[in-house]
Amino acid sequence: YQTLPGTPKWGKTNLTYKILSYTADLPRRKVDDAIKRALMVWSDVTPLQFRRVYLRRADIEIRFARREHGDGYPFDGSGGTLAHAFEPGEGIGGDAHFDDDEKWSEINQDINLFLVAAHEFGHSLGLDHSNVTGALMYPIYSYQNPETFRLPEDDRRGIQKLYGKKPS
Amino acid sequence: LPLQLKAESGSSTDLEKVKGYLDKFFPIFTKTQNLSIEERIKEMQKFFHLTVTGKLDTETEKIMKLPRCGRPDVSN
Repeated sequence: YQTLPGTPKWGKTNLTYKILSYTADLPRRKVDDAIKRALMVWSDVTPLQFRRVYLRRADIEIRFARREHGDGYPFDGSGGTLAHAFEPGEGIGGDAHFDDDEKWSEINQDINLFLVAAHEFGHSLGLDHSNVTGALMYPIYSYQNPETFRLPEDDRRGIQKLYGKKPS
Repeated sequence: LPLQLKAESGSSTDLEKVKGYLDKFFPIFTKTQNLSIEERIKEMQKFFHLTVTGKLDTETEKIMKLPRCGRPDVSN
């Protein structure tokens, strides 16, 4: 695993998230559920806790967008880049953006939202890419059954390096 | 016309596309770094545990085409 240069991390364990926009590929409640489960991947192994907010600004703001979407890192249409996220910090820090030119799915072989979101939230929390094949933070997308997903050892060690273990 | 970088697989991959991939995911952070395209391909091949040839061989070209996260693989 790798942490980001300068090891940015959140100075608190109670974080908020807000879903600013949705994809038309999935019902909203399925997007809500995939995002919630993707955050739980990290809160299950650390003291981190995530609370959803609806009106005020959140630490992690989530949205679907196409091409140029205001952060200077335009998406590229279907294929290629699927999503990106920003390291912990004020403003855009922690935010995660998903390319809405992809075909987002819940359980089939299209691009699985839960898997990509879990990876992007690793960046939102301070992890960089891992070169360990099979790690969640490996940069290349590969499908696996989200219902049997377990956080790989490499990723667990990385996130616990930043935030410690979940109190028993 | 952009130089064509002949891939071993015989298909020609536009050098601009390869450079665009490397600029995005294996960026050069300092002006003093003056790496050749071969050196930059080697850096990518090392990260992905590919055979380090510095050439745009089939397996390297294949990785470049896979869907992925938009953040770079090397950090400043």
